[in-house]
Amino acid sequence: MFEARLAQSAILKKVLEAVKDLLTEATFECSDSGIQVQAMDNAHVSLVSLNLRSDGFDKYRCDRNLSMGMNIGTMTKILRCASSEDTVTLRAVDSPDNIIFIFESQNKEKLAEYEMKLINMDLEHLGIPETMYSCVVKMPSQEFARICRDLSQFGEAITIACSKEGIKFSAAGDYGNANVKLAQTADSDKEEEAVLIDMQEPVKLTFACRYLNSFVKATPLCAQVKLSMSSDVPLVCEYQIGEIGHIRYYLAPKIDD
Amino acid sequence: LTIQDNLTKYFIVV
Repeated sequence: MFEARLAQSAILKKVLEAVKDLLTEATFECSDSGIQVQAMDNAHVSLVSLNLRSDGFDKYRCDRNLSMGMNIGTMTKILRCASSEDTVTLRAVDSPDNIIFIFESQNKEKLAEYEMKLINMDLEHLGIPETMYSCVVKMPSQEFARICRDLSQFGEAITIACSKEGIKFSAAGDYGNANVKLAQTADSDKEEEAVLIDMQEPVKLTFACRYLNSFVKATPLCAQVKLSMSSDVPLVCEYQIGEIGHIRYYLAPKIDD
Repeated sequence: LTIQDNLTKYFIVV
């Protein structure tokens, strides 16, 4: 028996919105410690790694490990049927063909159940090597989303250059070029508005806008985003999900031909 | 000219 309950479906709704652009199908691996998803997009350029810890749920029970293949499009449609304040419960038997989503309104007067067929998927798990990153930048997630959106108008790629002074995003295309520099905040009263740079060595890397603009769909999950970069390795773009877990996106850089 | 690199080059399939 697997059962996981969240007091408010808003978190799960946001998680689905944050992955649906990149993934069509994904395996949800459920164990005593929580729910994990690790899946690449079809082009094998980016990877989504989602971790929801069991202690972050209001109720969590997982008698035996389960790997449930889910269609992300269908799951997104089902989550859109829930109000943000509804309680959501995921339920499955031990060798499931289906998963049930149960939405209960706050006043308990409305109870909705949606059953979704599971799909068989080949499990291809990637081992992500431990990496010491040359630059780790924490910045407001809305600012990052804004910069990705704005610079996407100029080119199909954004170059991120990080040094002790700050972080610079730039894009160039047929119509011109653009760059946005953010300095490290000296002393921000509000943690959420801070730009913090932890730099060992300066880095300069180029990434496709299309993927960055998919990652920033996670913006509603967290006020801050963490970007970890080293030369010639994938970018890690991380959003904390409240007290329950995190979503990490990995993106292969664009390299010189 | 830049080309898009692939993730599987960096990560090991386990």
